[in-house]
Amino acid sequence: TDVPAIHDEL
Amino acid sequence: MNVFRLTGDLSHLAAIIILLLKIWKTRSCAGISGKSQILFALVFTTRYLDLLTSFISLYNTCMKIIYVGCAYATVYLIYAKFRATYDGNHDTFRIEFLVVPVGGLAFLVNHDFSPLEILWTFSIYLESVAILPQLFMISKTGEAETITTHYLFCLGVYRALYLFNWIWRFYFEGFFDMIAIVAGVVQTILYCDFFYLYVTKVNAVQRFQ
Repeated sequence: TDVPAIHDEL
Repeated sequence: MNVFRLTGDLSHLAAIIILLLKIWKTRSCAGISGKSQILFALVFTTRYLDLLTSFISLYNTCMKIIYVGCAYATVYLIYAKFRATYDGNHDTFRIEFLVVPVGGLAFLVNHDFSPLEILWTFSIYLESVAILPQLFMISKTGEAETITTHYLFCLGVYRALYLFNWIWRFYFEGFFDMIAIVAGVVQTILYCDFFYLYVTKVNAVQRFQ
């Protein structure tokens, strides 16, 4: 799966 | 940012504020699980450590600070200021049965084996089950005050809106975070039984049993 570089959700 | 995420965040904020105001106005935390609130404080603390390492937006930073601040304020009201009203005898869920397996899972299934990422994963898994002590307490006493059910309803709506948010982001941004989505689905399912009772009972008789 993709690895989000940054978690932009709360 | 899409409409589902914004309304989801606002619903989450509403839930947190409803609970805080309820305890403050009634000078009582009867019927509220302090253990669930400790777990939420732990969830926000471990997830928002990135406040120290990365800046996403002013909105993001402000909301994180508000969520963390309110979570600790709630724990303070329950365990310090209004401790005499805390219903500890009915708040008997063993949180180590949640924290330990969730911690183990975060080590095993994560996007990246780094401290911050493992803590983020831990917070995602823990949030999905953090409400269980509260639901357990309600099932044990057999009742909840109406305002407490509004709190739970807002929390459930927040999770459901986040699911729509992820569907939106998958189609329009190609965004896909398996860990967040699976945990989010689990969390939403936990609220389904409550949603049913809320719609059929709370609005009918103003008393949740």
